[in-house]
Amino acid sequence: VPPSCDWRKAKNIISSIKNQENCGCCWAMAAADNIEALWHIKHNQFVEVSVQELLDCDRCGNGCQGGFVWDAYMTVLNNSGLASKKDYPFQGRPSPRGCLAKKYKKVAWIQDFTMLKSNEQVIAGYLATHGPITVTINMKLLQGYQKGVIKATHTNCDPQHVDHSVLLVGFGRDKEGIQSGTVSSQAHKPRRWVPYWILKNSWGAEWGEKGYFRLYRGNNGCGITKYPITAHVDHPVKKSPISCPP
Amino acid sequence: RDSLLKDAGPRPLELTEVFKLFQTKYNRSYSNEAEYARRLDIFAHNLAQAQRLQEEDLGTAEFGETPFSDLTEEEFVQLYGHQRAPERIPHMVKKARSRKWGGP
Repeated sequence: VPPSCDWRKAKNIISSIKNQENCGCCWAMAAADNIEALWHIKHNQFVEVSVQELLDCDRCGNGCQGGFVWDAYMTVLNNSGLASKKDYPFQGRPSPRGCLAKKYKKVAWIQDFTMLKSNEQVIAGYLATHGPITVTINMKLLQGYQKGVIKATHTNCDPQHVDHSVLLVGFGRDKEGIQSGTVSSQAHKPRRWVPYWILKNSWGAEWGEKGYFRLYRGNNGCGITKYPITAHVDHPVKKSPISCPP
Repeated sequence: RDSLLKDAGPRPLELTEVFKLFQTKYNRSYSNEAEYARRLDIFAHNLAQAQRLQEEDLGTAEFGETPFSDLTEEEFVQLYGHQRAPERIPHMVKKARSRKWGGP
């Protein structure tokens, strides 16, 4: 496992921050973010896939009332791929005409999806060598979050209760109290390295750190290891894999 | 900041000013006086909560005002989490949903 990894630094790998607005579709956005990133890594081709198709064609129906990333991948497999965001744009509510998957050309598809071991070292290793992974966390501390690394405890962020899916895009270490500009509030504490995960959210780029947030790495903060799930996008022609920039 | 974050009792002037700035920043309006007062209370509670989290946090996180500062924790999870929610979302949130970015 490298000391750090940030897929945002690789050109054209991570798509822009999405905004779920008033639709409880973080599960569809996280899955779409995952598929877009893996397609960019494997095919060196930038696509933006249709979240609306995942909402409309999800087997549980009414994807704005919540859902699960594994259902999103099942939908992609059942429909043999996904249309583009351009053809099938996001509306933030179910389409009155239902699932329109058959109507549009597919721009990306997956071969499988798997859940990784609930171990942060394993997750970091996979992230660095294969690409971003969806995780589902307890969102409680995000309501008032502005920036920096959240070091949750099991009392203020129950790791067993997870209710928000996001995309894991990297990890690193922060020097406490210097980089985050919080010297004043932390001056009384000895400065240490704070290992963190970098997570891509779907609440727009104005929220958090330009749409991202960071969680402490090493204590299963907010249940980040509960459901590490990723699609598999195989490459038609075997090429040497690229790895995550440090 | 302490005077801003009293959880109970009459609202200090500064808090209502801060709340007014919040409303302007996030394009908020409330359907009546009672709703306004209720949201102001929730706002004060959330800022106090943010200060507590900031003091407790052992990382480098900063907590404070966000677009969700006038939502209760339940509304926040219901709107932005992916738990299967009951069909009806409380009326006042639905009414305010017309905000372009999707806030209450």
